[in-house]
Amino acid sequence: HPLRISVANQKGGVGKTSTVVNVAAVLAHKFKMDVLVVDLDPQGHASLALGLERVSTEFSISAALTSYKPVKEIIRETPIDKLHVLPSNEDLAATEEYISRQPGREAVVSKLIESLPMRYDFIIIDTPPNLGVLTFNALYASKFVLVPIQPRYFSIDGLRRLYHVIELLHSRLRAELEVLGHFLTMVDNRYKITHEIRQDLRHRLGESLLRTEIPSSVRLEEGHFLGRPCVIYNPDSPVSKAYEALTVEILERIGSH
Amino acid sequence: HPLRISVANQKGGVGKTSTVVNVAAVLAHKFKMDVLVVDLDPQGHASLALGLERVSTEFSISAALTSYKPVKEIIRETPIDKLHVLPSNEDLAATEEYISRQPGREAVVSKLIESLPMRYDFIIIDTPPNLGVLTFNALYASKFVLVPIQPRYFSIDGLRRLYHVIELLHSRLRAELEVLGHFLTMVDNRYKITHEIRQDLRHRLGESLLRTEIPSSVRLEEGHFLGRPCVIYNPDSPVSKAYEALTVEILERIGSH
Ligand SMILES: Nc1ncnc2c1ncn2[C@@H]1O[C@H](COP(=O)(O)OP(=O)(O)OP(=O)(O)O)[C@@H](O)[C@H]1O
Ligand SMILES: Nc1ncnc2c1ncn2[C@@H]1O[C@H](COP(=O)(O)OP(=O)(O)OP(=O)(O)O)[C@@H](O)[C@H]1O
Ligand SMILES: [Mg+2]
Ligand SMILES: [Mg+2]
Repeated sequence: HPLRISVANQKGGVGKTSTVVNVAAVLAHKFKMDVLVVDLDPQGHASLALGLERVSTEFSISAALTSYKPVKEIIRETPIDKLHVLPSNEDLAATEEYISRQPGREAVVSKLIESLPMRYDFIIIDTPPNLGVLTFNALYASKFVLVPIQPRYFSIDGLRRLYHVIELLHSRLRAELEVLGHFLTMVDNRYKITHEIRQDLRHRLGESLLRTEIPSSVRLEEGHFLGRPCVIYNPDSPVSKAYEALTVEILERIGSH
Repeated sequence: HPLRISVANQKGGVGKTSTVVNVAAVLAHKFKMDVLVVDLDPQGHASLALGLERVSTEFSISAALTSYKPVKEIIRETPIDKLHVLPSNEDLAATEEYISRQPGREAVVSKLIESLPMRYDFIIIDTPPNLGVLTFNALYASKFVLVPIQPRYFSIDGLRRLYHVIELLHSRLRAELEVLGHFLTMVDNRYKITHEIRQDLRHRLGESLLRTEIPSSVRLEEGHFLGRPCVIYNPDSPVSKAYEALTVEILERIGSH
């Protein structure tokens, strides 16, 4: 309590943010869970995708991470009942440098989460496209990490580095983090490469490759524009059904741990 | 001499690397220019896309940036005549932290380029998906920056931050950098959003939005797999023709400066 899950992959544009906001929305809206999204990306897109206006620094997660404000003054409600967010803005990049100079820099977000006054069932953390201090913090603060993978040739290359980071967090800092699973995103089955990469990943990852795949769909883009996750405003679309199925599979996997 | 161009956009997966390797290949192969690609992304994908095996740290750009080796021992030929590369590997992330502690940290790559023994006509720099010290170095070392933009809602949001960084490099460090232009990538005209974003960007950017657009095409993916840019192994495909046209438009713009 609460269940902390990071969505991470240092490759850019693979659907991390889209996954965070849609899985969080399914958990809150369909499963009536109390969910907090922690936006640990200076781009702040998870915050925007959940309907927030761009926040100023003093009302962003930076203010809490630098102890400028207590975290309960930073938490924001969203238009979705039971779904809250700790929003970020571009100053999180400078905050990352500030944090990175401190001893125990990987544990700053973990301590922040421990200090949360409310009880959440789930905390879902969005990460930036790199393996820097913010990502270390997300991973160290999490029980589980979910890895979205685009069926592209460069996707497999980056996994080794991500595992190496996780291994160092385990061996040096006794992190409790486990990989809950990997899953294919932006899947377009018309292309040969999709099938090639799927085969390759099934072979490499075995059970660690989730069954659910997220299809390529422009519907997700509309959600970003509206500031409402696709699973909320267009629940019958195939991509919404897929994110619902992904969330169910995640809950099953967590349950069997 | 040489003409230094960075390809930058902190949003992930918008086609920076694909643009760097294909424009560089057109310049070298079709226009017979001497071209150096500088891979300033710890992911090292530009290096892989140009046919190199993964390099060890002592043979990567990190070794030159930390003065461990002279840069001429790091430069590698590629299978494409007249196209060389300064390759990177994941240790460039650690090198970035090392560099970021030094005075004049934004000018390290610029000094490295000045020390190059060979004469190149063009230097094309690939950047990571963030506005960190490596990207500052790429921008500060460049005469021009090219900005690929995916027609997606989050794309416009990040441009402000990029301009802010460029403005600070100008005002604080007297950088000479200019935005050569922005261009749409991964364009799929079946989607309404593509037309919406195109209109919006034409309105906002005017002349600064290049005419050439790069269509969405799985052919680019094959090039990554083969380690041969698409413009080389499949020059008649629409995406290759588009990268050729983009290169011509870039040369025209440079010429009219
Ligand atoms: N299944 C999908 N189908 C179609 N488009 C998608 C899908 N998933 C994500 N996208 C779109 O692709 C782009 C990148 O997605 P997103 O921002 O979620 O990725 P990301 O991994 O968080 O990117 P970054 O590395 O920059 O943080 C967005 O414009 C998003 O709307
Ligand atoms: N025009 C295009 N059509 C189809 N796929 C493309 C196109 N341009 C790039 N891609 C693919 O999209 C993915 C991302 O492209 P690329 O790696 O060039 O982007 P990037 O901006 O360099 O990413 P990063 O932010 O991670 O450095 C790659 O798998 C690439 O093959
Ligand atoms: Mg994101
Ligand atoms: Mg890249």
